[in-house]
Amino acid sequence: SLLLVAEPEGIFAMPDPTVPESDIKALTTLCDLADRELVVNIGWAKHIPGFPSLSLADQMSLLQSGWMEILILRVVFRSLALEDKLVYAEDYIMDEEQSKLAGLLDLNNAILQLVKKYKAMGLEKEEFVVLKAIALANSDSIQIEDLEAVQRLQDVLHGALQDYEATHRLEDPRRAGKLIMTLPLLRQTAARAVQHFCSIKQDGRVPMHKLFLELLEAKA
Amino acid sequence: KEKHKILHQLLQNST
Repeated sequence: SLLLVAEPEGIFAMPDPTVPESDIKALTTLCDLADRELVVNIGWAKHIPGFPSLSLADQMSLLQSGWMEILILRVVFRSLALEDKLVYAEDYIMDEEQSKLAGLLDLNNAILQLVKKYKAMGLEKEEFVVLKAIALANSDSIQIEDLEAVQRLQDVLHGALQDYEATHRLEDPRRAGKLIMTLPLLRQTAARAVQHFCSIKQDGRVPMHKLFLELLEAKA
Repeated sequence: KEKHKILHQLLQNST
């Protein structure tokens, strides 16, 4: 219930209507969107029960490892109602053609594989919010100071997922496990995304805001 | 940690 309340509202990409469509424009729009979503996601993390009790250093380490997984999982959940399209924002939906134009066809297809998986499972909002918190708590940073505290956070969130499934999905006793088993693909996809945006950063043709850059650098 | 100023600030803000 706390995670459902903490879930942020959707945000808008607001692409500049005066700039002609191009790969640079699409990537600039996405990087600006990601930067604003990251601010929102840091605010969200503070509402995960147990997260604010971690040391500031451990909160930072988890976010530095897991931020892209959180961004992608949010795009994936928003895209569940559509076919072969990614809802980066309510006013920014990418189809295959736009993905090609932005040079994001491979990355977006990888994200669509996640969408397909969760669609087939009928992922519910309750499951999505817990899974997203688990992705953060389980982001495998090598810099964690208090591993026991992070383990306790993982246990609480894992327990919440199991309790939810035990009361709502009695017919499938393995559903919690099935959901957890989707996380490797999320990790893999996020790593691809980070790699892609790191090379865009190196190119230097797309303006990026400071928080996005800071977190990309934490991954480099 | 110096390198991650913005994340640090955002986490410290009470909002």
